[in-house]
Amino acid sequence: DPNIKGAASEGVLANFFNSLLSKKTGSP
Amino acid sequence: LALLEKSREFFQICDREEKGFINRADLQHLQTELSLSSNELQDVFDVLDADQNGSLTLEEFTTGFSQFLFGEKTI
Repeated sequence: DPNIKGAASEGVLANFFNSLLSKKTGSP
Repeated sequence: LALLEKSREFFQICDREEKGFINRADLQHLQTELSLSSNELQDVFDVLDADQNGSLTLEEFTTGFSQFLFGEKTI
């Protein structure tokens, strides 16, 4: 199901970019 | 414009050797920094690597970033 795959992809991307965002904001 | 700047910034974090592209090994290096598993980073790479050629360009990376921000592919 492409919808399920799409949702899973978004979750994976969200984790990745959220981690990058918090890494940036967490550094001085 | 802010999207592009942020995307370029993140791209440079991943592309430490300034090759101009990101490969799977580059993402794996971020495993400890980003607290993501190897499998998760593999999935991220697969999602971002739209043409599945094994390297991520800034354009592909930006497309993925905008997909994350806006929920769909806008670039």
